[in-house]
Amino acid sequence: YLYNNRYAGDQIFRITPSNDEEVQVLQKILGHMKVDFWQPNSVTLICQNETVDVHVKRNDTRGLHARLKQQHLDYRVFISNLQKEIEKQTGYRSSRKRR
Amino acid sequence: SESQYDYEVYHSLEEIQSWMFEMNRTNSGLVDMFSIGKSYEGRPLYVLQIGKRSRHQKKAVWIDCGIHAREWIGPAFCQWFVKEAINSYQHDSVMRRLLHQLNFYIMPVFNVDGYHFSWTTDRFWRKTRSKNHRFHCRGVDANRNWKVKWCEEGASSHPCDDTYCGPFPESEPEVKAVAKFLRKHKKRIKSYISIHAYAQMLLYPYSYKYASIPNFNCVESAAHNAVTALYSAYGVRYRYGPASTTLYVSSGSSIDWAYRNGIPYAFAFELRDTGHFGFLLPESLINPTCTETLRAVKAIASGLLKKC
Repeated sequence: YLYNNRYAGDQIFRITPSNDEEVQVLQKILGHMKVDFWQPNSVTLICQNETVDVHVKRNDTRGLHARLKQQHLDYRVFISNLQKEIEKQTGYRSSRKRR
Repeated sequence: SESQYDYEVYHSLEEIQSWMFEMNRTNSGLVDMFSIGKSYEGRPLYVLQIGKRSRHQKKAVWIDCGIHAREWIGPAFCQWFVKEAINSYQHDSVMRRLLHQLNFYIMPVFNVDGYHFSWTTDRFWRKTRSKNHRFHCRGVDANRNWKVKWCEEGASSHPCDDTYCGPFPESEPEVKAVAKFLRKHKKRIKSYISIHAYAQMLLYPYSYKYASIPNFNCVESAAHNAVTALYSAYGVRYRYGPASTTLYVSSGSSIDWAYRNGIPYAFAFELRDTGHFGFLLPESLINPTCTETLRAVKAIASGLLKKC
């Protein structure tokens, strides 16, 4: 596996806060998690009606799902298994090449 | 060899550097290769100069790719541009005119250490790989490290943040080397273009404040022509405008620095997509993404040869 399979089960969440209150709730939730912001670049740049893409580690996905549902925040998972997507991007080819 | 090089796959740093040497070796009339310095980990910072040799001082366009390590479509585009420029020189009159009247400085991988690290260890690494002994986190955001409104809104002074501005402006040897080169050639360099991903946008100064640049009309027109050209390829719409309003406010960015240092047309492209694959744009989309972006860059370069 590429990268020693470190991304297995990690997910990319796409969250769209629709008002200021949701922005603040989302900043609070993500501010207390160790997530990797894909866009925007940091928690302070979150603003309403702009999509937030975050990379969530596999052990944190269940908790984030629960919190987002609890807060009725609009979200979806646009990459459900990051490792698989990485393998698809170059994995099949480059492993063949290495072999 | 050059003819076997596959431009529709992502390449490692070593492959890209070997390719650069090969392009330089096999296209001596149009290509020149040089290094502008060394990275934090000691790797050479290679640049290709593309253009018909001339005794006269020619205007120039600078294009850098891969400031942020995980944005792999950037280096793919830089390689695509070089290949297209050389291959179409004979039969495309627009490209031939551009290469006769302009030089293009192409830096396929700006953040060489970060790019290598994103291939070997962390696919989603963004920053450089510098180390400050006082902090356990590594790396500086090379697009927050330029000496323009450094480390103010939209940048972080915390070393563990992805938008860390660094201990001081141009602290990163990669940024310092490019800034030094651009300063040295700024009379001739009329356009600075930086390739990023992902958002499908074409951005121009300012990033650090909500204000219009003095030559707004000309830059806005150039951006409009560029995204119109891009759209003509596959119908993909790009948003364009000042970075501060089109994306968000950020300080210490390369396009603001280039503009403040006298380069009249400074742009940052945010290439495909808008969040279906994000940084993991499949290799099957390299061709259309690079084809459309090439049209935009040619439009910007052609605009430089006209009066605005």
